[in-house]
Amino acid sequence: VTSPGPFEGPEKLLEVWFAPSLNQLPDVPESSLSGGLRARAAREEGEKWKGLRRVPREVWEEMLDIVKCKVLSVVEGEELDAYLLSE
Amino acid sequence: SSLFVAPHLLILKTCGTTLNLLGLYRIIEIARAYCGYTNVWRCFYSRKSFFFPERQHGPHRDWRDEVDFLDKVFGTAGAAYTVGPMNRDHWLLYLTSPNTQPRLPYDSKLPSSLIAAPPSSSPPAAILPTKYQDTTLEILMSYMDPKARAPFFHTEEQTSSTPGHELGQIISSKLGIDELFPKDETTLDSFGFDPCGYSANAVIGTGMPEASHVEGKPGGGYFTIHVTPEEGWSYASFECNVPLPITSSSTKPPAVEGRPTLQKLIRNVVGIFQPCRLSITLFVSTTASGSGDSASSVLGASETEARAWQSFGTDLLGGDFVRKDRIGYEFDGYDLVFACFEKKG
Repeated sequence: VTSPGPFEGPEKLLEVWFAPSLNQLPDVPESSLSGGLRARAAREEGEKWKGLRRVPREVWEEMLDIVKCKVLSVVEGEELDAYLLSE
Repeated sequence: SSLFVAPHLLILKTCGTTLNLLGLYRIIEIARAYCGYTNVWRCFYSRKSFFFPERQHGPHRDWRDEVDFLDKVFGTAGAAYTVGPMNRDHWLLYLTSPNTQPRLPYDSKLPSSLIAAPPSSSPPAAILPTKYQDTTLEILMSYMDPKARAPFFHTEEQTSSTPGHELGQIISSKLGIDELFPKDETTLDSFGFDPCGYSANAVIGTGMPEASHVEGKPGGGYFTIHVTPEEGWSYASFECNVPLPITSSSTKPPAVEGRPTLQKLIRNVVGIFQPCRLSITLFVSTTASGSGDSASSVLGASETEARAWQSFGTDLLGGDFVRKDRIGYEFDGYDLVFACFEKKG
């Protein structure tokens, strides 16, 4: 068994923007999730739409397997999901 | 490490020997398969110089390899920069020009098991302003004071009896991390690792800077903290995109619902982690003129950038620190202010 050695603290930070803002989502085919990667909570509908139109967690988990991270927990804001990861 | 997902963007921040960039292909595939996004509006990749570059894998072994990897995806739309002193704490940045069609080095298809049926109806769209200012603050801190490192170590007894999230909560409360922003608008998720280390994500308000304007409130955002407290290579990072007032020598900023000013937030964070060396970066979008109600977006982008430049003055962190560098960059659509500080002695 080899020692894992010292842990590298400095992070790699990747930001991928698919539109310049929440209100300028590009035109996309009707069959796709026009609400974007994550559901935009519609305030007038309350909780009704929350969780319906988003990329499922297991799809992100599969991407994170490639990166070598695991999800520890998730916090959901109205417009943002925050995943706390291992490593 | 952390992942943030909003309707139009994704932020992946990972430490250790993770293969962050290898996730980019899949992110593009997912966005295409689920949302019909064929273009990437902007892509940013950045990191501080590694303590142990020889331990990295894949494209992360060298900055040149990382740039080559990104160039293969974005072609001539990407540009790479080194900011700060090359033989000390330099910072590396890659960014793309707007609206690029990414290329993947293989036939791009998600496994069928990952494709879900699309929903049958759409939610009504909320009315949001089209103009707002995107600002991101990052504070990268190294060589923490032993007193500041101590709370991030846990005994075997602690870790065997206390779950990581509970440990995280204890640390957050003890150090005042849960009070960096008003508690009533903050959802904090933190974790204490065994035997040491700490991570936290926080969602402020709705979670996006532009989202609350419709209700006449300042926009929200996130902050994230990661700490590796081991002696010799101790490191803490803080990142935040919450709109904040920025003071200048001649004007007083308007108060925003109990939120700190940019300078006060920086001082509070540095006070918690007590680093010997740190770099601060502030990205400000310049494509949108200010609108809405948040204090920073009331200002034009250039004024915000000018105030940021002034605010990263030699006196930002008081008499204990000396500023080594202050560098300004004007990119296409964004301005960057970078500053390095070192503790005296």
